[in-house]
Amino acid sequence: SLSTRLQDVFKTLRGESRLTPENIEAALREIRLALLEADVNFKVVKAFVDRVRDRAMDAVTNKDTLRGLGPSQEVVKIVRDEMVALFGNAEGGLQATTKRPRVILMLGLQGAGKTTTSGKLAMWLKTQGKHPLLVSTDVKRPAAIQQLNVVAEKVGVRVHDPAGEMNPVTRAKGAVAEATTLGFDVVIVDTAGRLHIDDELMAELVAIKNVTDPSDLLFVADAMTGQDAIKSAGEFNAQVGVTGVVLTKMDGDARGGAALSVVSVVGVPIAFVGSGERLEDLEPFHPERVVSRVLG
Amino acid sequence: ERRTRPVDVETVEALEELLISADIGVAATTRIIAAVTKQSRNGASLRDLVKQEIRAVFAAVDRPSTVAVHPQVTLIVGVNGTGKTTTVGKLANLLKSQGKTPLICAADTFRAAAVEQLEIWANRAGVDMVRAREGADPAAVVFDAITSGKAKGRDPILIDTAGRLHTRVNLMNELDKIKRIAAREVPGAPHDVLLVLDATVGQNGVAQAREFMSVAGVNGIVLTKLDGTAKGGVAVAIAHDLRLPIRYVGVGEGINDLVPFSADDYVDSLFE
Ligand SMILES: Nc1nc2c(ncn2[C@@H]2O[C@H](COP(=O)(O)OP(=O)(O)OP(=O)(O)O)[C@@H](O)[C@H]2O)c(=O)[nH]1
Ligand SMILES: Nc1nc2c(ncn2[C@@H]2O[C@H](COP(=O)(O)OP(=O)(O)OP(=O)(O)O)[C@@H](O)[C@H]2O)c(=O)[nH]1
Ligand SMILES: [Mg+2]
Ligand SMILES: [Mg+2]
Repeated sequence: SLSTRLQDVFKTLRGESRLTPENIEAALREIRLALLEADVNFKVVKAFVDRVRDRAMDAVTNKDTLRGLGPSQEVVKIVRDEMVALFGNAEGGLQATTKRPRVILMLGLQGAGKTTTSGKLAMWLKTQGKHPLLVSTDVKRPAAIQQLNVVAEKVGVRVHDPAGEMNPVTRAKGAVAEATTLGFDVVIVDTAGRLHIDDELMAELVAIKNVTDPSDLLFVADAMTGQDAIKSAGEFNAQVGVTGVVLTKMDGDARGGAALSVVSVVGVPIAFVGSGERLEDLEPFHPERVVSRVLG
Repeated sequence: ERRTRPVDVETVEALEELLISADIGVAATTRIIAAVTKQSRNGASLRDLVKQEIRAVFAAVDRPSTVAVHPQVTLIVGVNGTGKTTTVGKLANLLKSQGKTPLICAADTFRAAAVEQLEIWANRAGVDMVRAREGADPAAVVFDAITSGKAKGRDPILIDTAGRLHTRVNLMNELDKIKRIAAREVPGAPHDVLLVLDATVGQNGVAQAREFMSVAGVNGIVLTKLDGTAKGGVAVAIAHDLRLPIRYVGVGEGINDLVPFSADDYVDSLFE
């Protein structure tokens, strides 16, 4: 764990009892390694370490060493606090909106968990007394529409699935129209996985967004993603816009550094966490838990 | 001699950033950089030495030798969403074009529309598929597929399995059971156990490889989604630490988007 590693660092610095510029640098080297091993993006690590250095140097100059904490504990506390602050104090969950119906657009790379999360969200909303309508705009992946249909049936929610309609934009628009007509208060739009470097598919996503006017654009990201997280999240945000992140497969043992990278680059909170394959496995985001995991 | 030193340092830092950004990992990057900075240059750039070093890592890993047993049984495993089902479809198509007679086994009896997804791929590849009888468990489908394959002279038998996190003990035990059933039906089966890894995976990919190797006997890797911006650098650490070869690379969502791994192409792409 980072605490143990920093303890070792300070031990080898001849048992120093307070922070100094020298031992701070030694600690920062260890922090950098720990964060890179936890899959936090290289650039995000650099910016983060700089911030920790500033805070630690403040502590040295202001002599405001926290009572009862040794230097290694002091640094750990600074790292923890900075990381929790980075994740923001936002509650997670969905955006406040007056739009009716509320439209939630699911976006992300192939295999991240969008279709499964669409079902989980529908279940979550249903238990809150909402009436969600699901629609798949994935006309490409074999049996994608069928997958969402099966998921919807398990949750007990309606799907908008016009037979023979293979235009993703038309499918999305039709779902919003049906929701308006029949009084559904939420539409969850599942989209096909796509690469952020695929111009044609990114344009399709923007077209779907334009006909549905979503209040929530959820970037669904796999918790085990490595350095690439900053690229994909950054591009989706730049080209389409992202209001929240869903971090999936958090029930594994990936350190989850991608969480830090994604939030840093898109500047929006983690809205939900996927913690399993069942439709019940959707949780609100707890910054402290993810921080403990990243720090190891 | 002295004047080249500062330039070296700058290049070393740039190379470290490149390797770490490719998900090669801190440990492997440190080892590679240490190895090349010790070497005599002979006019080669530091970059060329790094490429050479990584190529050597892959060259040191042998492909498993093909066993002369038929039908060959290939098991496709990995965590959720990495591209297993798509890879089975592509692989069936590729092997058929090479004159083989593959049979697909739909052993993911759990996920919504998993069998339907694989069936569409089987149809596209022009290959038969064996699916579960009502309520059958994955090992039973594997048994059925091998029985059918033997009877009809199909070879190899490609088994698609459900995605599973390596931390789920009961799901990993299910793979062990599949292995044992296959071994009972064909000597040495499964002859190939391919771990499908998503190129976007971070250091957890090494843990996945370690665990799937220990429980399911993984002897090769398929690295998917290399058509994206991710470099799949964990494959370098996996080749070095676990001596697992990359067999194939996925470069898209179409049926022809599966190619045999080339270390030269891979190393070149790291520096693009
Ligand atoms: N363990 C675990 N598995 C998950 C989680 N979320 C999704 N999955 C699994 O991940 C795999 C991929 O999920 P999908 O919902 O099909 O992913 P997708 O983003 O819709 O995929 P594409 O449409 O192909 O881009 C499936 O096996 C899901 O069951 C999670 O939080 N934990
Ligand atoms: N761009 C790209 N996408 C791929 C590649 N291989 C698979 N995919 C996509 O990744 C997504 C997941 O593929 P699947 O074959 O369903 O993955 P899986 O491992 O079988 O998923 P589970 O069975 O749910 O664990 C699909 O959208 C595929 O089209 C690839 O090489 N490149
Ligand atoms: Mg999907
Ligand atoms: Mg599958």
